[in-house]
Amino acid sequence: MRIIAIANQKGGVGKTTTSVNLASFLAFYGRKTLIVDLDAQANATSGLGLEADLTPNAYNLIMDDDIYVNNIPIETRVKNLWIIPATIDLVGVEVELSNVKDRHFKLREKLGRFKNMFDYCVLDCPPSLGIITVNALCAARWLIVPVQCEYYALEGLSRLLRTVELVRGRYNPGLEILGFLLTMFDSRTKLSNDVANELRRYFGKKCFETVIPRNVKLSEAPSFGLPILLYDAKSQGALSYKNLVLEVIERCERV
Amino acid sequence: MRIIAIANQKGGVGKTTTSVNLASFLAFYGRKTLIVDLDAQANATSGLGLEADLTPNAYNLIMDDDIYVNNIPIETRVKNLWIIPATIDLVGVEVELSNVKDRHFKLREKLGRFKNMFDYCVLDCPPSLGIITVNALCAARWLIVPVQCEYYALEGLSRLLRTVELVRGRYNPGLEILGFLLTMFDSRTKLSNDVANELRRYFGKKCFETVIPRNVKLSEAPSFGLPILLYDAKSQGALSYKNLVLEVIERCERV
Ligand SMILES: Nc1ncnc2c1ncn2[C@@H]1O[C@H](COP(=O)(O)OP(=O)(O)OP(=O)(O)O)[C@@H](O)[C@H]1O
Ligand SMILES: Nc1ncnc2c1ncn2[C@@H]1O[C@H](COP(=O)(O)OP(=O)(O)OP(=O)(O)O)[C@@H](O)[C@H]1O
Ligand SMILES: [Mg+2]
Ligand SMILES: [Mg+2]
Repeated sequence: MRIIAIANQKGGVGKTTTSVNLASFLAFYGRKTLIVDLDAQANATSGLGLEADLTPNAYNLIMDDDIYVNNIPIETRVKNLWIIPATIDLVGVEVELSNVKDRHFKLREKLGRFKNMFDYCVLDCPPSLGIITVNALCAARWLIVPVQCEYYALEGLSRLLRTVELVRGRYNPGLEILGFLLTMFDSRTKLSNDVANELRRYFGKKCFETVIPRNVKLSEAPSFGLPILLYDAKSQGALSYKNLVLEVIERCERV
Repeated sequence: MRIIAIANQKGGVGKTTTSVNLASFLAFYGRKTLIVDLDAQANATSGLGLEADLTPNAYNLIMDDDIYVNNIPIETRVKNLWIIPATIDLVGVEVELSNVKDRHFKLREKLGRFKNMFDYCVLDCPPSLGIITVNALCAARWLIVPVQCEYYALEGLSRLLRTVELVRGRYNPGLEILGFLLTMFDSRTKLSNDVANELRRYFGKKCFETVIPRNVKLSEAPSFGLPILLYDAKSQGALSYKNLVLEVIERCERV
């Protein structure tokens, strides 16, 4: 099972939109995929048409030692896609794990139990660099960093990269950045173009070729509980996420 | 000193943009104003042209008992506006305060020491409902809730309001919602109009008359370390935040 974390502590940069649409296109291309919603806001859960606070959920996954793997993932409306939904209880994990031994490896250990059930696992992270995001980085083989084409989003990258280095050095030497993904790109503004040029200058080939444009269909789809491929498969939003998945498959399955 | 918290756990909805521009227009209208950056991302700090991780900072404000008030706020480029900058250390507060008595009132107690120095105090919160945001809600007299004109932003409001009720019931009966502020409004999209109508249906007069349009000047200004009134005072972004401040002054000073 290939585990990909979608993380960036900056809020509103497109983590959930990327998680939901990446996972659903991986499923569309025949990969059995599990998405885990690690954010108490439960946006990936509702974006796929499910209620928040179902049980069992991502809190049970991290915190309960006696979980029985077979009954945790829930089917979604997308063929080949299952979800472990979020719950408000995730808010408490930071403090509840603070004195627990091996607290960084809780998620990694539990996801190991699913390794023969799925081809891919996508982890949607909350907007913070706390224990939940660190757990995701410890469990993941790859990291995708959505970068909104805005100044604040660019500014926050150095902190994220320091955390990645820290995790790689201490807990998960196999963690690699699969790529930086430009999101909400508006070709008409100088700011979008400046941010894109800056990102490519720093990270070169680590930037995905695919750029996700600002596309209102992408922000409409969650209100129907649908990923873009079921909401409007012909939209620019759908085409760009489809191209992204082809790049992701090429990068992950090339080795 | 009138304390206003700017909070919403949804990421990227315009909390920092509202904090920085509200505070600078309050200063522009002659109110001595203090802005406190409570987010480890330190966006309000850099949005006003300062470095992150200066000392003393918001972490010292919350955690150090022997702070000497006079030397904490730092002058900004805006006349009448001071800031208590953020630092990466804020990330640790959630765990460090977890077993401390009266942990909800740390910020309130400390801000009390500044009450004769400023007319207004604006608190920029991180994208979470953890102990720092709860501290801000316990310290504040008023709360402004920025709501991006998107589905996920609307969906998260019920959780925020439950937290506000909890804080009001247990810790701060004087806390009131000053208003809901629609941000990044794009009159061309059905989604923006749907969200605006929905918000007004639920909250009526609690919604500010002023709506902040999506305006690229607002997202360019932080890269120069300037609030909108110093970056482009004639832009739609500047005019809308100016109108907001007039509404805020009217609501706060009417009583
Ligand atoms: N390419 C896009 N075009 C238009 N709207 C988008 C695009 N990507 C995301 N959005 C919208 O922007 C908002 C923020 O995106 P999203 O919620 O995916 O970000 P996030 O990083 O997961 O936020 P959080 O930090 O709160 O978890 C959402 O309302 C979403 O629908
Ligand atoms: N009205 C607007 N028009 C255009 N861009 C805007 C507007 N308001 C905010 N922005 C931009 O949108 C992004 C998100 O705004 P901002 O950082 O203020 O939100 P936030 O809620 O503070 O985010 P976080 O949850 O990360 O703290 C920023 O890059 C900002 O420059
Ligand atoms: Mg999200
Ligand atoms: Mg902010």
